[in-house]
Amino acid sequence: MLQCLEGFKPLFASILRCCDLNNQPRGLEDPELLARETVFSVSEIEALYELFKRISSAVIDDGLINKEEFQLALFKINKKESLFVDRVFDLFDTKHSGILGFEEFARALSVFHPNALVDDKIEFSFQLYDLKQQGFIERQEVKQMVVTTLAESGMNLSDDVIENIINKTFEQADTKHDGKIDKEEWKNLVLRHPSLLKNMTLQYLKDITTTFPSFVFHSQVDDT
Amino acid sequence: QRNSGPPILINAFQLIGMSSCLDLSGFFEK
Repeated sequence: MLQCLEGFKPLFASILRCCDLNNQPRGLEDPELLARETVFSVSEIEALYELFKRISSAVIDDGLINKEEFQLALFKINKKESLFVDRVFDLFDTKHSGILGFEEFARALSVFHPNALVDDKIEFSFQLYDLKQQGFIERQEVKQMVVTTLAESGMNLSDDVIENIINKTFEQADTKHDGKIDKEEWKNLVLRHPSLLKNMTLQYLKDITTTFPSFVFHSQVDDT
Repeated sequence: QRNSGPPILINAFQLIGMSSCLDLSGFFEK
């Protein structure tokens, strides 16, 4: 009889693993900690996790978002190399592993919440445009981003016109006249031209719990 | 005399901000 039960052991083990109540979903081990350290509530964190699961399983269902899945989620097609998507992905990838876990995803998206601090949005956008991460934005970097944007949208401007736009930008932004834009100058520019931060706010994040209601079936807490 | 020329971009970052690659709302669109 005992031998018979021995045979069932592997079966019982896998069933137990399946229903292991404290087997937290990967990346959502501590939604309350994430809620305390971001602008999201616990329910919003859990709803965001539903979005994360969708994105992270699009190509390889491994509970992590690689760059291909990141790009696919944004544009629904596999775009060719994109300077900006690379920069955004790198800023999400705070652990520099080349892949995004849920915690990185949630913390980065928190900055895009309408309720996030403007200073956090200014910091993120500065990092985004500081392509070489030198602590300032150089003229050459601005030109590279302008040319990239024009190429992406199929717009054509002569080099003179591009140089003119960049001259005008540095006239306004480079108040210390050292040929580069530092974080303070960037903040001053953005405060004078708030539209420069328009990409830094996603209204969708305000109703994430209604967009991804399925989180309630996995909710671990009663978030009133 | 009416100024009918194209809108003058105030600076390069406004142009860069038009890049679709910087618009993350795609995450939420099916």
